[in-house]
Amino acid sequence: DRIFTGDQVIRIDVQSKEQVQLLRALETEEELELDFWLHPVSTERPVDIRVPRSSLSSVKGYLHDHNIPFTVMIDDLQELLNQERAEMEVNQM
Amino acid sequence: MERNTKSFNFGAYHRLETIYSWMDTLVAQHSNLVTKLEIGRSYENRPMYVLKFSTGGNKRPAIWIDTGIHSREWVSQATGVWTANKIATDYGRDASLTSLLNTMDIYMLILANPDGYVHTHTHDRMWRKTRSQIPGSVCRGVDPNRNWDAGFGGPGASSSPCSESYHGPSAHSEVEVKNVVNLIKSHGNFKAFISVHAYSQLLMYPYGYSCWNVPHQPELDSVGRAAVKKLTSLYGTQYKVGSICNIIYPASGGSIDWSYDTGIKYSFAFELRDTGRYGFILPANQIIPTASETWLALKHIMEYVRDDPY
Repeated sequence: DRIFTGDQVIRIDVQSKEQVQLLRALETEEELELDFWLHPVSTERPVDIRVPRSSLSSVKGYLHDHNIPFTVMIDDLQELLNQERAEMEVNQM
Repeated sequence: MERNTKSFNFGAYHRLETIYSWMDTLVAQHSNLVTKLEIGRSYENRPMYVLKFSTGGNKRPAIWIDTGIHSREWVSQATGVWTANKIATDYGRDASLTSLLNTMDIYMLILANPDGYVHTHTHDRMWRKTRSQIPGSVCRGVDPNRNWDAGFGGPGASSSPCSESYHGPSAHSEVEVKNVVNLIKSHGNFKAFISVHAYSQLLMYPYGYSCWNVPHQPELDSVGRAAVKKLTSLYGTQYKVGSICNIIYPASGGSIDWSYDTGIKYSFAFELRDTGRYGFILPANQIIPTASETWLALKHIMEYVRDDPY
């Protein structure tokens, strides 16, 4: 199983076209291994990014440096997946 | 084994085998209406089953619905299961659905990406693509919603096999896509093509590969807005309506662009509900509310297709 312990999903309510551009730049940083659940498109749609634990400080630093506010939508993805799996096992029984 | 569809928990996520087994139960319980067709096999040789809802006739005008082409979007497949059951149980009870099925057929592909779906249950819950192997690359899988012959390889699709939106080596290279293409083409009388995704609450129509309006844009927009109004009436869930390119971003090689260019005017794609808290990990207690509200929109589109033939 691929484990997602410590991975977070952050949500950004994009406030300007400049922020869209900055997030698009972030999208090209392959070494961060970001998984964009919702891509930066416009100020009308939020951006959701699954950030591996190893990239959290880099990504949060980038957002802080560019004054892009964000919220943590999922604090620890693996915890949520464990709950989901436990629920499925109960249902299976 | 599920003994009957009444004992099946529609408010839970299930493995592929459980859903396939449930399909047999549905067919057995509604044998006058539902049949299961194998339209081909996946890359890893799993059968791909379509549920056909038909009251008779030969190649009647038909409506296509697929769910879960992106495997991690679990609420899509779960909504497909609930919807198939709804169609089967409401036939003969709901006058509008009954009249629809007396003139048209409905085809549902609930697990449009079976290999990916199994992979999300066994190895990587976040898997989105197919599982095909790409010669010369360590990365596997193609985005099956970038693989259709509609602006293939254009904007919004990646040529990198490691990308989540990799378009694949050629149009229809993915057998899962090719199987659907073959069925739609050989049938020749599909009037609507609806793909169900999750999440972000959108109802979209073509194009994704171009930001130009399609010739039927005003009509599709109007149908979409009316459908969404009904969806919203249940729980207040807010949807946006528009072309893929204009309300998300350019995305070439998508299924509904292909279906529209093939001549299926009523081509739509849903992005199901988003609580803003869970993304792809929507809790199972959200399945039935999601499916129930989606049904109102789906039904509106299907009724429009029935009443406005072309």
